[in-house]
Amino acid sequence: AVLVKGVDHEMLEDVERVLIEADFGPATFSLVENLEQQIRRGGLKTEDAFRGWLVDEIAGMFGAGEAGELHFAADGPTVVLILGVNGVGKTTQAAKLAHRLLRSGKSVLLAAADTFRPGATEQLAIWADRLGLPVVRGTRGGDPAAVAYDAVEAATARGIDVAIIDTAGRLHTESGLMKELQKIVRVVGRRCDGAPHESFLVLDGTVGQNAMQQGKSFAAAVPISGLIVTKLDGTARGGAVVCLQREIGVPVRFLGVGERLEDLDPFEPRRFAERLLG
Amino acid sequence: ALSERLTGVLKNLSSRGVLTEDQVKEGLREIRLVLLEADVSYELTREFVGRLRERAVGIEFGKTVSPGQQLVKFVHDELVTLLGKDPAPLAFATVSPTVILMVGLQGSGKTTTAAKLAARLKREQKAPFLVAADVYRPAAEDQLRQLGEEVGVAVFGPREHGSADGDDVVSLVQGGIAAAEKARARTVIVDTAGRSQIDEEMMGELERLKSAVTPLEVLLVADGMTGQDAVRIAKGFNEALGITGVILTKLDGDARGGAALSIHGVTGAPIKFVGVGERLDALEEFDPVRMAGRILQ
Ligand SMILES: Nc1nc2c(ncn2[C@@H]2O[C@H](COP(=O)(O)OP(=O)(O)OP(=O)(O)O)[C@@H](O)[C@H]2O)c(=O)[nH]1
Ligand SMILES: Nc1nc2c(ncn2[C@@H]2O[C@H](COP(=O)(O)OP(=O)(O)OP(=O)(O)O)[C@@H](O)[C@H]2O)c(=O)[nH]1
Ligand SMILES: [Mg+2]
Ligand SMILES: [Mg+2]
Repeated sequence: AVLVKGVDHEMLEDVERVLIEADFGPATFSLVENLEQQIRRGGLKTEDAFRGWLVDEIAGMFGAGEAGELHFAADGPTVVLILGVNGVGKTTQAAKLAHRLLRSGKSVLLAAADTFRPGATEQLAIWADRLGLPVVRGTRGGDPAAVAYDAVEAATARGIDVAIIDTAGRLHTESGLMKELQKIVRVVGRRCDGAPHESFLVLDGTVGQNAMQQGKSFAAAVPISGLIVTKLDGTARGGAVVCLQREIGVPVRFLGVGERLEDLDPFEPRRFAERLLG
Repeated sequence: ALSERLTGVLKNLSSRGVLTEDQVKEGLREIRLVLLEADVSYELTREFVGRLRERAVGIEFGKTVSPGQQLVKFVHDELVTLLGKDPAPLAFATVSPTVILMVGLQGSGKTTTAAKLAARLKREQKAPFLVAADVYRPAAEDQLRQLGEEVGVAVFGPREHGSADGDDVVSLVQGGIAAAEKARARTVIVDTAGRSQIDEEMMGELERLKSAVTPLEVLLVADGMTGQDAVRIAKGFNEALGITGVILTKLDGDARGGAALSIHGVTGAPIKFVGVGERLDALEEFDPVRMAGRILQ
């Protein structure tokens, strides 16, 4: 092999730092080793070339993009389930999705199936009100599966295109709460063929390596059709999602980039990779 | 567990009782991986491993303890020191009321933790009072009000403040403190809106709030699952406000919690409590020994 004189170890260390600090995780080391090999083989000669290679590699770790379109049901309402651990942005993303669908001409119904947390139903109801949408609610402490069922019922009866079901935050380590989630999935599936047609696992953009446990546990419990990564308008890079989506074979579909209704971007792998590298 | 991993890499040890430089190198690589997997910051991990490198070569191990175990104990003790091994209670003013400001990123657990803190202070007979100063998030006031009711602590929010100064958070909080004094409360816990440390306008609001009400405690409430961003978040909030204490939440999950090290390392502020559940009694005093064990598991 032709050795490139002095691979710049400081440069490689910088790349390592950038990736780790972006939460890319332990996969950083083999990626940087790969980069070093590419340089040694003489394939990459400039800083731009190194970066271009990295963007290609990282973007390539995602499947082909499924740019921002929902998978609609063939007939009847499309049922969309929003789930994830506490505080990641589920309720807000549910509202953003509703907004996006309304703008594309669909009719939407929101379901406040978080019957546990104080202020949860009120929070979604305010978003529904701002959007001019009906919201299906239950009683505080009531069965969330019943709310989900009612939502599917209502959407079917009124010929509404999409029912978005917001659920309570739950740690994937709480088996009782995971069972509750499975019941919600079962119940809507019985009421409506193929439901939930979309189930989005919402991840906080600041999440570290725990993203892997979250993703694996939720995916083992219920079918997940997509990932939504939020709060990427801050300093978080969301790198933990790269290895996760590859591990569980679930595509990243949207990115939350702010607290307003319009702050939802369809996922784009190259753009994400560029931002990851700073 | 770290000890098994270290025993694994150090298994070809000679029977002489001292770790060689090569063995240390292997061990340190493993320790580095463990720390990064646990979300300890890149910089801190680097410094930590660097310090270990100097001290580990020549470690003698006795016949009863394997070198792997020895190294683990070493790392564990060092971590405990780095996490701040002296217990740090909440500060209380000699002249009431003591004002405690809860700040942090969106969704970190501030509102829930404010109520948990109120419950705790009530038990400790510190006469707490809650101020709902998040005027942005839909139903934020509702949420704190319901929580306040659950723990039996009064809440002052936009509803009491009236809409005249409805949008000025500073005047709302001042009104809340006045109401607390009138109610003979001795501690006032102020719940604020989640915000990013790079949002100049929102950070400006906190700075104005701090100078207006001079809180004795500015508590950074941070999500225990935070990764490398913990450093940036902590730096930003600390540089703007001066953080006096940290509460790490959602540690009832399986996140390793390396953010604890990063946040304490960057701010120098003691981690005072950890949130371990959604119930209002799920607040524990920080225990650095347990935290070190969790990070290294
Ligand atoms: N900056 C930013 N904040 C966001 C984003 N998405 C949500 N948030 C904020 O994050 C906080 C939590 O959002 P919620 O929608 O209540 O989160 P959740 O997952 O429903 O929370 P729980 O139901 O309590 O588990 C709120 O302050 C939101 O405004 C985003 O993309 N960017
Ligand atoms: N499992 C668990 N959940 C927690 C803990 N602390 C808070 N939560 C949950 O995390 C979610 C967010 O909590 P909030 O108190 O609304 O967070 P916040 O920081 O006030 O959010 P914003 O005001 O939007 O910034 C809620 O579902 C809480 O019940 C904890 O220690 N463990
Ligand atoms: Mg919610
Ligand atoms: Mg709050």
